[in-house]
Amino acid sequence: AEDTGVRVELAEEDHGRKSSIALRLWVEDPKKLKGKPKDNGAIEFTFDLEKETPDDVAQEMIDSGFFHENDLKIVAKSIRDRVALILWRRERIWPRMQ
Amino acid sequence: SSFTQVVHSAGRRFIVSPVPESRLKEQ
Repeated sequence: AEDTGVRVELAEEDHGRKSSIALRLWVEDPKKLKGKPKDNGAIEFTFDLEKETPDDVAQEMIDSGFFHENDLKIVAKSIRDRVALILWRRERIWPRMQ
Repeated sequence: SSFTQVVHSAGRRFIVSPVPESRLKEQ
């Protein structure tokens, strides 16, 4: 996944069972964003791998004032890349459980 | 504590905490 300047990581161990999982997002390189992020804290949130889309969360982050609306795509892509990796890993490690 | 919590109208909670210095790229 290309480096968007926004990092998204698991905020808990993933055992492949739960559909909702804790993620942590922070801006690693503010220069890559169009708008100025509100602060450079790490934002932790829960994401439902089955019911929600990265765009939902990105829009909520913008509504909550964390990011400028012009950065919706970058934030959504950063979350999407991490979610894809989590699902890919689950498929490989716990194929029968998926 | 240095944690702040923001709850979005759709109900999702965002918990903001400082990023460890080691995880921030050189500015």
